Amino acid sequence: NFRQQSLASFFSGA
Amino acid sequence: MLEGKFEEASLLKKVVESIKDSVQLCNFVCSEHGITVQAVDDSRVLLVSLLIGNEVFSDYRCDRNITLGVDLKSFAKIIRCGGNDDYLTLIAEDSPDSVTLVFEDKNSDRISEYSLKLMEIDNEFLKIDDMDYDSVIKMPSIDFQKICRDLSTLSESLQILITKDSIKFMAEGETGNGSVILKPRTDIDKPEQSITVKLNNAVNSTFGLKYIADIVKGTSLSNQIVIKISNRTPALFEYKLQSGYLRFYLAPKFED
Repeated sequence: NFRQQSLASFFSGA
Repeated sequence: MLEGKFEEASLLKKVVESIKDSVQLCNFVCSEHGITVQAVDDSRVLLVSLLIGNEVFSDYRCDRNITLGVDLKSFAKIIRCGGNDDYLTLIAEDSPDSVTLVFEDKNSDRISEYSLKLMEIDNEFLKIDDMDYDSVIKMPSIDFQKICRDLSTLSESLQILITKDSIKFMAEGETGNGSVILKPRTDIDKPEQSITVKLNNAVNSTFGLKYIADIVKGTSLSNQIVIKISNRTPALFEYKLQSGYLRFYLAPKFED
């Protein structure tokens, strides 16, 4: 099972 | 004041059609260098970054920075009113509450003028540093579109595996599985058909096909797509313009 990551984990402010 | 004239309205039409399903409200930031847009989709998974360089325009002037807060759905409706081959000029005052679009038919004296009301859009600009990616692939954009559309019939996720001599796209679903393997190739007569792989590290990344379905709407902008991927970080999908680019940053899926 895959879980969708958010950009917020990678780009500050996203 | 902004005055930017496109030789053909089709370019801005394609750009708007490419991003309007990913993001609805966005600021078109106009400067002497051209027009930029950066916006994140509502689910915070996909980021759109656009640069229409001033060299794309046949005439361009923008004395000071002007921000056009645009509802893309409304913008798309107006922009469809012009012919693909028409000249299209965007005009805005320094602190505009609307932007004017002037379409000029090259074969007649017809001039159509529309204005779009602008909005105050509060969105933060993210600074995205250039990074080294594990792999960079370049391939025909239309092939990437077809592969993604085909595999989306099977699964919600697309797995991309890259080694130095192959690119493998995979989808696993309840009804069945599918995979497409491509090998690097150089086509001297038709360079746009070439497939290149630059590899620092082998890649195995998974992405939501629902987002990729929006990304491939940029296909008409460029013969080739550049995909930059690192394991466990957002991938960059890029369609190059004659001057500038349309980029999508897509957060990956991780296995639980």
